Amino acid sequence: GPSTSRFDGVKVFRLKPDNEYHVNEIKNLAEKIKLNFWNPEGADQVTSHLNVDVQVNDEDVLLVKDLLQRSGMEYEVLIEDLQKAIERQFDNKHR
Amino acid sequence: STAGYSYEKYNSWEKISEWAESMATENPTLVTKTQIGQTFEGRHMVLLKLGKNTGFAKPAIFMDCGIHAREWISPAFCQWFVKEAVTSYGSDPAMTSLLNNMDVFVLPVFNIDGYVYTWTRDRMWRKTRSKNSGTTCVGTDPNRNFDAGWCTVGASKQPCSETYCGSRVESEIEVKAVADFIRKNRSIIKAYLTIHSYSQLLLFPYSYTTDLAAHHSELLDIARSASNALYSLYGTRYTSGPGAVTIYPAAGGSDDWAYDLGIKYSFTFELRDEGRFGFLLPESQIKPTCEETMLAVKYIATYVQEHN
Repeated sequence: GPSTSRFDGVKVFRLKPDNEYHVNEIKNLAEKIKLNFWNPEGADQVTSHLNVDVQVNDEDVLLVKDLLQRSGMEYEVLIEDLQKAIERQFDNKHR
Repeated sequence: STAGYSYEKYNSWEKISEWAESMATENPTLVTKTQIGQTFEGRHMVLLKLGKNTGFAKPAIFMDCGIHAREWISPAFCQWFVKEAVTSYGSDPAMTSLLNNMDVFVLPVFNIDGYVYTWTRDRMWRKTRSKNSGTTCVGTDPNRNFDAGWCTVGASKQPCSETYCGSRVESEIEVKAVADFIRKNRSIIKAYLTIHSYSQLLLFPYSYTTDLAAHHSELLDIARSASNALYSLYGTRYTSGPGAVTIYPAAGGSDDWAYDLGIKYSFTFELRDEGRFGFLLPESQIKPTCEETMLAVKYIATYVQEHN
């Protein structure tokens, strides 16, 4: 069956750094809180103009949103609730 | 029996393992199951050899899926490929010619322990499940653990990192098993394909350096043509090019290692999608994703067969 860990409230952000300041903000953030990088595969590989898809725990969402707004970095929320997305992947109609 | 097996669902390792056994039993002239080693937790690393029995060694293609545990669409593709090979042999001229003249080694799940862990404990797990001394952090990134500019760029020396390169080259028992098999069969393996997700990319060496590979032009032509073949079915756009300059530098990858070993036709697929679902691609997209990927893989396989 599906995994026993739950991801309620966990979000996946797409960050759009367009300068070195933004890149450093992401790298600094990765040192402060637990970020799970989806793409690229780690903070070291973040560069400007490369979309960064990153999983953020529920308790860190407000901190991340605040940082993004202060830095002026463009972003979007790709996945609002990771737990629901995990459940939705099993959408085979024959299941 | 494989009769009721669903290729349009994600399957647990238990099911995949039983399916592999049945595939070999039901298709003895076309499919041979072997074991190339054991995982850290002691599971058998199952390899399927597809190809018409001729009594002598044929040139071969090696394809692995599931290096990264959470990329579930990747093992789904390997299962789809085996199913297509078996069912279309004798009716599809390209597949028939391929399996008459070459063998295809398919490793359905490379990182089995990690895959099991994503099913039972943590859906987002990526690495192996090996223990690291001096830390409670578990696992190494198997695609940073090959001997290709190991741990020089785009990899981490920190065991807690998702891109941890390991304590040494081939420290992961799974990586060593695959590398040993390919080294042992180096003379017959003409192409290496590794299936990942996501990003819709078709990459080739190098990733550990921005230097271009000696066969850059030919590999680029192949990758572009394969991407065009893939696009022709559902209009899914892929970007192709060498890893380091197309996405980002990353050392220790399997495709770079295979290329440097002398396997000229070495490619990495990053399947659907471009981030809407990421690692959580719905099962309803397994079929179209595998169908379009088959076109690209068959293009490369045919090219290799003709240029062997």
